[in-house]
Amino acid sequence: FSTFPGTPKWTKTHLTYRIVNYTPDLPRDAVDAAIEKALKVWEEVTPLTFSRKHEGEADIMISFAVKEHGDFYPFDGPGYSLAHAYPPGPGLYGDVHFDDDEKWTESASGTNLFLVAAHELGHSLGLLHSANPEALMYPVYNTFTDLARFRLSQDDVDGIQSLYGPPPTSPGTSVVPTEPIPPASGIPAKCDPALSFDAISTLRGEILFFKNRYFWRRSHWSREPGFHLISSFWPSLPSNLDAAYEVNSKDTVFIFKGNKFWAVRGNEVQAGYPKDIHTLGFPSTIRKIDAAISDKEKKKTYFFVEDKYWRFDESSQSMERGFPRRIVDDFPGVEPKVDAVLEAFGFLYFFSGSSQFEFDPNAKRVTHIFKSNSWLLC
Amino acid sequence: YPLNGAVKEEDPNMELVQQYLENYYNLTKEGKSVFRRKDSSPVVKKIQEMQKFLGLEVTGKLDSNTLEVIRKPRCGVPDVGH
Repeated sequence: FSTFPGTPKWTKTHLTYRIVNYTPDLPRDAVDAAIEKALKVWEEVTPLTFSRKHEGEADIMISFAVKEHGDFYPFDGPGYSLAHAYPPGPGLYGDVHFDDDEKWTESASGTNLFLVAAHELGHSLGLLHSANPEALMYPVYNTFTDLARFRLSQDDVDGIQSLYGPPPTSPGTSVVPTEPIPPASGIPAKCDPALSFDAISTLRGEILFFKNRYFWRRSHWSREPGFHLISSFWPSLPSNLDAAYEVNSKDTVFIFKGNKFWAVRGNEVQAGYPKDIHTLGFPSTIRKIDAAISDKEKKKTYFFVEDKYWRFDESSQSMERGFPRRIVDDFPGVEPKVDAVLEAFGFLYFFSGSSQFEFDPNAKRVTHIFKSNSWLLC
Repeated sequence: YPLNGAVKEEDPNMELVQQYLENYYNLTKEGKSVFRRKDSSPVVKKIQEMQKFLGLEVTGKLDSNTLEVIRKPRCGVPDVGH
């Protein structure tokens, strides 16, 4: 790693940042999320903390510009120079400029905003370039970085900790996160007998179990479920989700939190989302939903809210008449509130707290009760 | 005027390389005349410095690997402080 001549660094540990303008390439909340995630990368290995300002001067002013933009370092059109940033200090120093002649994206196509932002913020904090091709601070953009497994290299951590030291919680050792993770307190343990889930959904043959900021990923080809940050796949999605379900015919997973829902196809959050849940036909009294499952045979989607459920017709894209109905009337033995629902082997699995009710829709009764985390091979 | 000797075929990559070394390796702009000949020692030294930093084989020459890396998108901050 290397630092700027004279080793400039911030003399305070709490820094402010402001996103001055936005690129037309991405929704604003995707830019917000990418910047927030990039800051978290450095926050997790130093004593530094960041807060956002929406007006006035901030330590780190973040903006998009093309060609000449007032700092004598004009950008050069598409390709070549993607962005630049200035070392710690007043005014222009600490600021980050992105070349808006690039195609900024949330994925591996185009130029990934999170990845470049994490690099440029390294400069804003005082790091210059690294000669280590594995390091985030290596100057050449690596189009093959696995975004899902992004991590700082030891070189990056050594560099930033040479300026600011380790985070106060770590015992002074240099922390190299196996993947960008928050302090240990926030990590759910998959074999905790009390484990409950926020939401569960299939996705192209896999099963995703969402909890807090994370999800476990059960796939056919690996016995051990993978464990990931939601933001490492979908930076613009919130954490602590309410519900999720896949509509196979659309190859889309719909994800709910509060009165909003998103549509994702693989890694890509679909344009035009989030939308308001009331556009699906819920009455205004409904603030959020608890769980949802879509039946690909019948082309019906079931939404569970407290002790009732609604049925949505995927063909007419409308909520069916005669709903809501009480859950116990049609799914006897399933105790509200439902956290998540999964369909597998012809059964419905209703998750409620640390229990999971296996419901046989033909016999119309609960056939087994398991621990919720039985799918995680505990 | 005396003939300047055989006019060398201008290497089409020279502009790109010169820009790169000026932007990221502190090649001073007055080195412009120097650039007429890519085998002049300041330029060779800068090419070697760049190759070393970016983990390339240090040949001092504009081989294909070096040219490939020069064309890749990158951060606009210099590799050597200035």
